[in-house]
Amino acid sequence: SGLTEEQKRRIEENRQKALARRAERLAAQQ
Amino acid sequence: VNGLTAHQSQVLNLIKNCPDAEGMSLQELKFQLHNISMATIKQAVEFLSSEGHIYSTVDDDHYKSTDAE
Repeated sequence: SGLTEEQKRRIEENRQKALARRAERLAAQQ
Repeated sequence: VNGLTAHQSQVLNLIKNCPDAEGMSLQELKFQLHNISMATIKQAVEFLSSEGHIYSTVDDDHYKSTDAE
């Protein structure tokens, strides 16, 4: 891909944060 | 079914199916969902992001799905 290492790092960071939000929301629904 | 509105589901499905490394842009979403206003698309994107279904990538105009891969 044409992404820089910095962009890839930021994307992965945002992905991890989103996964944490998703898990939080699912836990709140239980 | 999944607790999402029809518009939110449409936006999520398009983002999920986007193969680009930087994800899908708001402009591309608007192009695909020409019958939905940009304001509605942005609202759906904000909701999906707050719920952790999607996340911004290279900037706040590009999004990927956490369900992808």
